[in-house]
This record gives sequence, structure tokens and C-alpha cells, in this order.
Amino acid sequence: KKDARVKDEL
Amino acid sequence: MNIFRLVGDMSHLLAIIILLMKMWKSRSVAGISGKSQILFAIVFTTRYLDLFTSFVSIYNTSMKVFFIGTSYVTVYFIYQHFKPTYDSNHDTFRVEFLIVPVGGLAFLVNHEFSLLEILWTFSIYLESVAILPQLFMVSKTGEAESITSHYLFALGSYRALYLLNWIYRYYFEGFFDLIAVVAGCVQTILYCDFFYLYITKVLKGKKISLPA
Repeated sequence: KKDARVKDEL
Repeated sequence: MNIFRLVGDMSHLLAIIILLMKMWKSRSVAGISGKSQILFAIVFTTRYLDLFTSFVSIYNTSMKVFFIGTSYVTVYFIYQHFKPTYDSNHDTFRVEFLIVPVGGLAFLVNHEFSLLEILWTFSIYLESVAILPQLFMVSKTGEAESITSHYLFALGSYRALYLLNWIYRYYFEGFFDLIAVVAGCVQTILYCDFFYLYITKVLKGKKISLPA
């Protein structure tokens, strides 16, 4: 899913 | 979380701690570009607005809070607390030449035309070039203290390690983000010249000094 893209990265 | 990502994050954390310790112990911000540090504060502020909208993990949240917080402490040190030691005469890079094009690009090339997404994209693009005022300062004064070199090496390594992380994630998780990867490549390439100087000089006990 797009929303989970890079958001877990800093 | 893979090893490249973890070591990258630790390298980023180490860079920030090295910089703060250098300033605090020497009571001086000599050789540090206040402009680069302002850009980093903008980078963290615009990227981590998702602190308010989504929760990933304790690790994720605490790192974000730490990065934002320390970036403001650093800016405060340079422009207030240790201001007399700030070398503004050599910190003359025109940051508007970075912010304006990067802002325009984030507006035009993004994953989704929404406020948070555009700010995130702006942050990714800005981070890739935010070190330029610092590198410009080093080339202008023709030297960098060893501790400043260690800071730059740790900071540059972080994004290089993220590149390995993205290669890993592409193969094992099918994860791929073109914006982050291109910006990460640009960012790492900007450090190449410095990496060369660091390996050939600083690691052999010499400080970086460029011919006039």
C-alpha cells in the first residue's frame, strides 16, 4: 500500500 | 529493519552526537555552517510532520523527535549560545538557490499532490543538497578540523548505507521509492570528494587542508 511507502524510514 | 538501515540510522545518530559534543566541549561552532544546520532543521521539521498523523514504532518516533530536537539545539548553539565563535564570513552559500528550486521540484515531482506528501518530498530533495553550504565552507577556508571531518563522514555514510538498504528492500520486500533513491544517490555523490579526502588524509592522522 502506498501510504506505508517510506514512512517507516527516517 | 535490515542491517544497512540500522547501521545507517546509527551513523546518522552518531554524526549528530559528534557535532553536539564538538560544539559543547570546545565551546565553539568554528568551522560549522549555520546555513547547513538551518537546512537540516527544515528537513526534519517538514519530513516528520507525520508524527502527528501516523505511528510506526517507539524506535521511529523517538528517532524523529531526537532528530528534530537536536537540529534546533544545533541551530540555537550556532546563532545564540556560541554565536561569537560562528564564522559567518565563510558561511556565504546562498541557500535560496537551493530552497527555491527544491521547493519547485517537490511541487512538480511527487508521489501525491497533498500537503504532507509535498512537504515530505521537499524534505527528501532538500536533504540531498543541505550539506552544500558546509562543503562550500570547508572548500572556502581550505580546511576542516578532524572532528568536523568525522561528523561529515558519519553524516555522509548514513545515506550511502540507506542506498544499500534500498537495494536490499527492493530484492527482499519489493519495496522501491524512486524519489528517495534518486535523492539518496545525489546526496551520496556530493560526499564522494569528501570521502576521498577523509580516507586519504584524516584516517592517516592528517587534517583536511586544501591547496589555496
